Amino acid sequence: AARPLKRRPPKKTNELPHPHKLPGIFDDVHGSDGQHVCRRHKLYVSFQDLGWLDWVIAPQGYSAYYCDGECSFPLDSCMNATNHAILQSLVHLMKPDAVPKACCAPTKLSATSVLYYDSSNNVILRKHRNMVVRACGCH
Amino acid sequence: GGGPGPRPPRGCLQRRLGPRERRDMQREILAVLGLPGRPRPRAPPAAARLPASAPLFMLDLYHAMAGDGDEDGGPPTRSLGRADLVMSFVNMVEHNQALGHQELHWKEFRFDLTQIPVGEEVTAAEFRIYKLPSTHLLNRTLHISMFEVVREQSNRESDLFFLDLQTLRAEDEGWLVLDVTAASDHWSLNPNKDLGLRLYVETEDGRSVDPGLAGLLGRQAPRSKQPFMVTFFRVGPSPVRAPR
Repeated sequence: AARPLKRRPPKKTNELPHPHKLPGIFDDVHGSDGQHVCRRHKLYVSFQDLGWLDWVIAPQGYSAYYCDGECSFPLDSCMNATNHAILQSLVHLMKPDAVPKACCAPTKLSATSVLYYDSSNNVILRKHRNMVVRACGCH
Repeated sequence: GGGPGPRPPRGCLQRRLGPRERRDMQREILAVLGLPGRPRPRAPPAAARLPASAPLFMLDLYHAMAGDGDEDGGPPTRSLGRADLVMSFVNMVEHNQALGHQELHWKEFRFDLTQIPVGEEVTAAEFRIYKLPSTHLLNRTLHISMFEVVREQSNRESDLFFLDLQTLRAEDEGWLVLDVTAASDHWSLNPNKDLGLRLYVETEDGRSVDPGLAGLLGRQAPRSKQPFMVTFFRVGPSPVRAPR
């Protein structure tokens, strides 16, 4: 017998930040159930606070950032989610105790450089790869 | 600093680190950054002294490497390209030599290379010396040649290894950059041996000239114009850090 058509709930559209806009202007971004979605957060490593400025010439510290937030279904393309992360989130919905959600991690990293004196007063310049988070996503 | 910090997991008591734990954390951050840890400077803290030639040059490199160097149209030296470690060497001993009967002059610089990290690939090495306009050799063309002192001999002239030759005018002024990359092959063979660099100046007709008369400044120059050496390294893949 034809059942009365169930009214489909309106499709929820997650207004998520576009990955190419640095989060920080989307501070109040929340997913559907009011949780923070996966995004980049500010984190400043201060050489001044660490007390190193008498031998580190430059910089005074650097913005390292970090990734934090929920990777809850639906993982829109805005969350830089890999296909595997989307699949894992689906399986998590079916077996939440067996399979965890995808996790929020850096998808793009860049280097930072430090100029300092060594014990012979020579000046050294070191470049360190993968020390600054440029973008986050669900993996 | 920065935005709202990470929310502590439920039930996790946040507490302040004790001084010892704080020092351990700092040591951890130093290790991640590959910094050697606070040096015990021999001289008064270098930062308190007048800006010297090497730190000034290295600060330009820092801005170029950190990507801030746009305003000056790119890195101050082509060697910066692939390097991820740059060392400047200022501690050197300088000899001014003249062999009277042959009227042969040279300047010799000795560098302590014990700080060179063993096993890193040298991509380039430069010797930088400042030249003032010469008031003794007007309108002359000068040939500046640089050799590495490979081995000193007691009964005869030292064994020398040719490194670079630059030609300039006696009235020229500025930093003269001599390429000493070829000498780095010997560093890895004798890591703890000082590096000896010898500099000659000749006129077009082959006459040896005292480098000081040609306007080349040595250790007696003002700090911002003293000679120094810069070495560019490509650091191998960082060794997997043992969990601490």
